[in-house]
Amino acid sequence: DPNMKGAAANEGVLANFFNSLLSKKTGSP
Amino acid sequence: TGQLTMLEKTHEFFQICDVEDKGFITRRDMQRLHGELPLSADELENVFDTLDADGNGFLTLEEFTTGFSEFLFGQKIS
Repeated sequence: DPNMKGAAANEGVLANFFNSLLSKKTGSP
Repeated sequence: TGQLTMLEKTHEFFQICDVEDKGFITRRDMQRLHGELPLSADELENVFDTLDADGNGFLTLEEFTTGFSEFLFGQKIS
């Protein structure tokens, strides 16, 4: 199902985005 | 208290994107994060489209919060 595939890809990119924000806030040295 | 912390975090993240404090995030605001975050312009576009549930071109705090909680739940499940 191409739609499922797209949704999964979006989830990954969303996770990437929020993880980046989280590490930005905690501040890497 | 966990819910409050999550709301605070969401608000912080929202403000990182909404630098002009408009109360919403545009596609352009999202592209501004390119360079600040390790995501490509394409990925940021993808994030915007995913979060902008009604597709009106504006990301409200509500849509942003929904996306963030989906991300948190997804993390827990997987």
